Amino acid sequence: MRRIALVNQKGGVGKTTTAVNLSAGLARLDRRVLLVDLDPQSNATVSLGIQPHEQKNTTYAILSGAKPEPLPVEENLWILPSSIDLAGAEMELASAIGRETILRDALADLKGFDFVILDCTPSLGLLSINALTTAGEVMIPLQCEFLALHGISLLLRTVELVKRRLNPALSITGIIPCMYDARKSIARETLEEIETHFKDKVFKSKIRTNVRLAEAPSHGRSIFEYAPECYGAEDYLALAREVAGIEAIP
Amino acid sequence: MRRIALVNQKGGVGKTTTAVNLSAGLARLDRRVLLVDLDPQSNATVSLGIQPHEQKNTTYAILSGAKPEPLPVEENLWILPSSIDLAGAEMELASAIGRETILRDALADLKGFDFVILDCTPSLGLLSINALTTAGEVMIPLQCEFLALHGISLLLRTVELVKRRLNPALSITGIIPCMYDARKSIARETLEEIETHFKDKVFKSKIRTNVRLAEAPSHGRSIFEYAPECYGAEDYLALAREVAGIEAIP
Ligand SMILES: Nc1ncnc2c1ncn2[C@@H]1O[C@H](COP(=O)(O)OP(=O)(O)OP(=O)(O)O)[C@@H](O)[C@H]1O
Ligand SMILES: Nc1ncnc2c1ncn2[C@@H]1O[C@H](COP(=O)(O)OP(=O)(O)OP(=O)(O)O)[C@@H](O)[C@H]1O
Ligand SMILES: [Mg+2]
Ligand SMILES: [Mg+2]
Repeated sequence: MRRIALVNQKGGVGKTTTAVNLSAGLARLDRRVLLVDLDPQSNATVSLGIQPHEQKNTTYAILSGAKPEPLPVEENLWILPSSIDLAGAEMELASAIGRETILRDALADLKGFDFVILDCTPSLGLLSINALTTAGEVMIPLQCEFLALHGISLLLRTVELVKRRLNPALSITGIIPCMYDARKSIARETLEEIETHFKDKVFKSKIRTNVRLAEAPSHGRSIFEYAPECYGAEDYLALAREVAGIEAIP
Repeated sequence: MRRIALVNQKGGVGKTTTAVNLSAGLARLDRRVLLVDLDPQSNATVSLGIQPHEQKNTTYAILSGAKPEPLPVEENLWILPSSIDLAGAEMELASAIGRETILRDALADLKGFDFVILDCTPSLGLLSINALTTAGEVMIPLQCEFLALHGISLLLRTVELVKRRLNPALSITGIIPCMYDARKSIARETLEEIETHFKDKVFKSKIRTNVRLAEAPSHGRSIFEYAPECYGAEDYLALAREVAGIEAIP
């Protein structure tokens, strides 16, 4: 079972869009996937058409001791939804013994999934640290814009620290270029800088800007259900194939 | 002295772009403006060409007791820069007595400014709460996309709580529509929903999507110095006039 955390404290870079559509893409490739929403804004939950306030078995309940009961969403895709009460979790967890390992232990008995994908908040607080302690791999969605590059060093240092002190098995699988618009010179320049700096740690599959990806959440569907022929679906399926280790279509 | 906090826990909605360019716009209108960077990613600091790691009088130092020494940036515009060590502040402040009022007290002796603009992290943690306790007004940059609408109720509730328990003078001045692209139906629909829901609390000046705004930070300049004739400069000057209470140009 591959456990992948999507982390980047820079906001609005495509973490949730990637969590939802990479999960759905892997499900299309017949992998059994569990998506875990660790953001109190419940963007991943809402993107798949689930009402957060109606859910009982939320990630907040699971962090408080409830047994995880994954909710089926599409074929081969389940979710552990979040709700607004998760907003208080960071303050509540702050004084708990082993506060960084609560999620890892809560999900320890999960069976029957090929992939567990963790969607995180735009911060490196306790919820994101719990995700890094639970995961075996980190993927970094990165918007191809100047400001998004700037926070990377803090993120890499935090991952290193979690690896050394809490989770020796943790490794960075790669950087996912998101919201790429080849018409903008700032995007081309930023992508060049990312590829020079991170070399083979950058996924070959780049996610282009595509308005369908921004529309799909308002219909509560993954991109494959909402607009299966668009660039967004093409790009996320190519990324899913690359993550699953399937040869790219020449 | 008007103290304005730009807050929205949704990431990437235009908080920093608005903090930098509204501040610079007000400075163009001959207001004396202090920009305070409360994000450890230092995006506002970097956007104005300042190297965070070279600064001594950072917001972290000020929260730890140093006297604020604003750094001049453009005419009529000063900044209190942030740096990476601010990332540890939330955990360090968590157990301090009166932890929510430390910034307010640290800035209490500031004189000679017409506006203080506070740029916040994409979260409602202790740094953002400090900003809400320091400010007299809240402005909410809101991206015209579906997911950005979803977190607003949590934000409004948090502002209400801070007003009741910590800062009775706090009020929401308005919502600033950001990154608006009239060609996208999702943007038009979202803007309609914002205006129906929030009525006169929505600023008349809308900020259109304009690639110059994304380029300016890589040159370390406000939009007025980098590309004074572009839509981005036009929109942020109109917003600055509206915030300063100057009649809109017909
Ligand atoms: N490739 C894309 N093309 C067009 N729009 C996109 C794309 N990826 C994401 N978006 C839109 O951009 C916005 C930000 O994306 P998203 O919410 O996935 O980022 P995030 O990193 O999860 O944000 P946060 O930091 O708030 O958690 C959303 O409105 C989303 O619909
Ligand atoms: N009106 C606009 N037109 C084009 N690009 C924009 C506009 N406003 C912001 N951007 C770009 O979009 C990205 C997100 O904006 P910004 O960093 O200001 O948001 P933020 O809310 O401060 O993000 P965070 O939540 O990480 O603090 C940046 O790369 C910025 O340059
Ligand atoms: Mg998200
Ligand atoms: Mg910002």
